[in-house]
Amino acid sequence: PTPPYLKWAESLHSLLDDQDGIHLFRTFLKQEECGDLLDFWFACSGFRKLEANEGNEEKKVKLAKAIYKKYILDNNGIVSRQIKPATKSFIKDCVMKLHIDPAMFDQAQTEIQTMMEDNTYPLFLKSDIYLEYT
Amino acid sequence: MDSEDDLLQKCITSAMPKQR
Repeated sequence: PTPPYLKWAESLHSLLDDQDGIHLFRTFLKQEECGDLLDFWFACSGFRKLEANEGNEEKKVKLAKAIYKKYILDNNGIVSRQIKPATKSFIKDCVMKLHIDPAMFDQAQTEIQTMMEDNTYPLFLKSDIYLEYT
Repeated sequence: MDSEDDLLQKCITSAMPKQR
């Protein structure tokens, strides 16, 4: 069978589908001071997965606000700097008007994912941390 | 009710794969 670390090199999704892969990638990103990229990506997935039952409504609002505050509000944050202004104002609008939708972070997540695929993921595959692991 | 940080952390963890 293919060892997991070889699978990680196939695509970002293969890497993010494996606990050890995530752990190693996070260690690398933290070293590069951009660990928030990965946390934000997972936060968006988790938010989308929240079930749409009534008791969850309050939780969703709170969570949407928490994601917005932590990753998007501060324009100097690593995540915020990688998201297009139009996407940020869309999310801000949703939060302010309490238009909470499971897909409200999808565009931002895609932008961060593209950035990881083009930038941090290829760097990770060439990094000492990955090469030493293999 | 959880604090915002707890909620965020749980949300992040919930999106991760459970096991290989």
